Amino acid sequence: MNIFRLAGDMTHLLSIIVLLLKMNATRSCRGVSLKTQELYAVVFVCRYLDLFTNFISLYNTVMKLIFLASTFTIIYWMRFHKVIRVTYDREQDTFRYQFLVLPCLVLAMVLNSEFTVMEVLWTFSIYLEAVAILPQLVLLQRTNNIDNLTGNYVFLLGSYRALYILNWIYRFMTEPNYRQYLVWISGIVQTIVYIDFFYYYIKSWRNNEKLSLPA
Amino acid sequence: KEEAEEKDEL
Repeated sequence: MNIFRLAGDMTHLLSIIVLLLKMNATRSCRGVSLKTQELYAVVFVCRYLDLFTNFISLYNTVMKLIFLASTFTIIYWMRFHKVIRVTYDREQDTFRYQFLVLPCLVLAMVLNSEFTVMEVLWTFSIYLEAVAILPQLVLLQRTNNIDNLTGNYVFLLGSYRALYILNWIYRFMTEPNYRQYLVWISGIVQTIVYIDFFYYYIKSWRNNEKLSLPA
Repeated sequence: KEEAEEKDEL
């Protein structure tokens, strides 16, 4: 574990904590995409199946459990919490799951390192994670006044991806046989998805303005 | 062992 990887994981964790705190404090999930959260739940479930088959480290196991539990908590609040569910922008959050899930599933069946159930699902989770933020970005674009916390959530998620790229570069230079092309390419695609958002986020921060994304 | 190393990321 290198410093970039740890910083990436902590940023990822922080992004989810920011979202949970925001929803809990304001009793509102305005501007949050349930579709993105449910896609993340699918990503985590498919990727963390190895919790049952393979022990890597206590850190690894605990983090996986935290990501699963926190994502399901967010989904539960957005769907069933008495107060929070009323604030969900159902009409705006219209991205269709199948546009993301089906291509990723097909790609994972074709492009994987081993054609087994576990490996295909793991690869599927890598591809799906790369695009799972799209419903959230579309929803942000439709929200006129993006509140700070939702903006920060997406910014932290993007930062986590950027730190993972640094982690891969570091590992590539220090570990002799370290190669994972599918993960790298998906990770780079995933980071590119955020670039446009980063541009407007930093611009609004420098100008001290509220964040809004042009349609 | 290599397989496990590959999948140690979250």
